[in-house]
Amino acid sequence: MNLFRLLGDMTHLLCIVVLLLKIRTRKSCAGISLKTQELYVIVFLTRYLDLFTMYNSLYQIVMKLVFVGTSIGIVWYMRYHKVVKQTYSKNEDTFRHYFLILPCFVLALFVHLDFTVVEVLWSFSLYLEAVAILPQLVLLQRSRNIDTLTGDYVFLLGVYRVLYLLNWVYRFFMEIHQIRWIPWVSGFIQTALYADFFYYYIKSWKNREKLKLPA
Amino acid sequence: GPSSNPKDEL
Repeated sequence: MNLFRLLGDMTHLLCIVVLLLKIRTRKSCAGISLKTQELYVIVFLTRYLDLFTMYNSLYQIVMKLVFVGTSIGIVWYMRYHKVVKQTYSKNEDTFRHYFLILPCFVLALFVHLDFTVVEVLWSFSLYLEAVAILPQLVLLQRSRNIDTLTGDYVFLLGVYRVLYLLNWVYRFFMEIHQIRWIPWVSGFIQTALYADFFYYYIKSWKNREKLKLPA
Repeated sequence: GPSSNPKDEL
């Protein structure tokens, strides 16, 4: 495991902690897309099917359990917690995320390493993760004022993906010397979707002004 | 050593 990969996983963990902190301490999920969080639950459940069958390392098992557990916990808070669910931006979170699931599944039926349940769902989870942030980005464009923790959460998600790209560049030259098309192309597209957000986030940080995405 | 396992990442 190289440093980029470790930093990437730690950044991913951090952004989930930031989100849980926001929800638990402020009892608010304003500006957070429930649809994106639900897509992440599907991403983790379909990707970690081999959690108990294929042993990689204790690190993998712990991280997978944390990602599945926290993503389900966040959806639970936003859907069922009596106080938090009142703060959900229901009217702005209108992206039809079901329109993302079917195309990713169909693509996985055609593009996969093996035509088995685990492999098709693994590919599906990679394609879905690539587009899962879209409802959240659309919601940010609609939000008049984005609170700092929400902006930080999305920024850290983007940073985790950039670190994974750097991890793949490192592994290509130093380790595997071959291209893993499915995760790398999906991951590249996923990271590219943050470019616009990164620009406005860094601009708002430099100018010390509120984060605002153009509609 | 370089792991050939394509699922060695999260």
